[in-house]
Amino acid sequence: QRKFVIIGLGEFGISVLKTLSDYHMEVLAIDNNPDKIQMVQTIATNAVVADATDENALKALGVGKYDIAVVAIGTNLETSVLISMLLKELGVEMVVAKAVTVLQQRVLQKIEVDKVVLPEVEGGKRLANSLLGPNILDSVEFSDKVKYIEFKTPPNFVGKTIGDLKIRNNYNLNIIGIKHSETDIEFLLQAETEIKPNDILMVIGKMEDVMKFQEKEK
Amino acid sequence: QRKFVIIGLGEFGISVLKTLSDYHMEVLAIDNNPDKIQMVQTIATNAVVADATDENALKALGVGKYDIAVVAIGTNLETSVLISMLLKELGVEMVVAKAVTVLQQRVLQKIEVDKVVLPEVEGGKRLANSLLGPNILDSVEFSDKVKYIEFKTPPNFVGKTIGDLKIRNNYNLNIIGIKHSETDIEFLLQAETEIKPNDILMVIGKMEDVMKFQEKEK
Ligand SMILES: Nc1ncnc2c1ncn2[C@@H]1O[C@H](COP(=O)(O)OP(=O)(O)OP(=O)(O)O)[C@@H](O)[C@H]1O
Ligand SMILES: Nc1ncnc2c1ncn2[C@@H]1O[C@H](COP(=O)(O)OP(=O)(O)OP(=O)(O)O)[C@@H](O)[C@H]1O
Repeated sequence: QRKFVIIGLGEFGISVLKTLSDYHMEVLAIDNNPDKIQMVQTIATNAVVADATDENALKALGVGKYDIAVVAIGTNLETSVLISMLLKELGVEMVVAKAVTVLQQRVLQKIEVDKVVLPEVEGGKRLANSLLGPNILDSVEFSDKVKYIEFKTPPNFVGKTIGDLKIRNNYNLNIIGIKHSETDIEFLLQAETEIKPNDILMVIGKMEDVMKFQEKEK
Repeated sequence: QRKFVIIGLGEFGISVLKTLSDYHMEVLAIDNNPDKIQMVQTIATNAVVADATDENALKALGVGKYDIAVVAIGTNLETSVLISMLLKELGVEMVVAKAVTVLQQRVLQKIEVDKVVLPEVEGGKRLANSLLGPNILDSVEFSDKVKYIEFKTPPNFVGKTIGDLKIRNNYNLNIIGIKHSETDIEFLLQAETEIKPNDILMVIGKMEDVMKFQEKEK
């Protein structure tokens, strides 16, 4: 099982920590602020107050044996760069760093951080995508062209079956499931599956095809 | 077509603006910092320097006629709350606010902001989910229980067909597509579709079923 180390317990770092802990992963949390470490004592496998720019401190913690490190310090690029470089030198296989601006991202990529996350920029794209149609309730980008999108059933779909609607042929969209409610989600769709009035369609396809569909079926 | 107003041009606000503009949406950008407004002149439909806590300024801009407002100011809860309340009072149908902490989110929800986005917290969850398996390349949460996840084909799947593998029956997962490469993505999977060595499987299912699958097929 992989071992994780998270450096920096801001909102982002803590969120990564909580999610990994929910899945019972082994996580070492490092922060130079004792209050932060105090706050996560019951969540992290281990939580240590240390200055992560101090190579000796990192060595003493055996950080090199960890598989994945997340450097979750957004406000200080120099700190984030230093820590990322030390982690790589000490042998951590994969270093993920948080950045706030695209410029920071470029610097981190230059020092060969394996993955850079920009929560603000990515969150903005995601929100904008979810706001783009009158019926689009939630939309998520999972590749450059293809998106997962949910929307309310258009009125003229109600009572028809998946087979009748031929969504793929008519609209170039792939309906992957139907949400009858937040907790009642149907994925194994058959040709005879009938659409009901409050169903939410779970669709994947290119954004432009989704918008054409919305125009047509308003 | 819906009209958007974005207040606050930090990283998040600008990202929302750029994405909406990419889709040719009508967007009014407001910020009280002239440099920010200068920066987005060619991107936004309209960009105006104004203090968005000033009700008269908002009225003069006809903000009440906008369908969706995004209040993208994370560092100052009071400002964000004031602006959100003014927008609602002026008649904006949907107000989305950015928050940094869950506590801020609760305050904004109390004043009936329609949607609160926490890019740091959500980004942390998303990253952690994508790091959870040796082969999970990218994972995205699109409902509480169900996730979209991509991973490399396990070695013993190569050469088998979708029909052979019975992924749904054996693993309770729904394979919705195969990425042969970033640009060559196949969605219309048939029983005879054969898995190739570098294929990336695009799967939806509950995280615990994905992890069971990963254990089994390492
Ligand atoms: N040299 C360091 N060693 C260890 N921890 C550090 C160091 N420098 C900063 N930190 C810690 O990193 C955490 C996050 O720092 P910072 O506030 O810069 O990040 P942020 O990106 O703004 O956080 P958020 O995720 O909330 O946006 C803080 O808890 C801080 O104590
Ligand atoms: N009263 C106001 N009226 C208009 N714009 C404002 C007001 N107060 C702040 N702003 C603008 O909002 C923008 C974002 O503010 P702030 O830096 O607080 O947000 P942030 O959440 O930290 O941004 P980011 O999205 O980069 O994380 C800034 O450009 C600032 O000039």
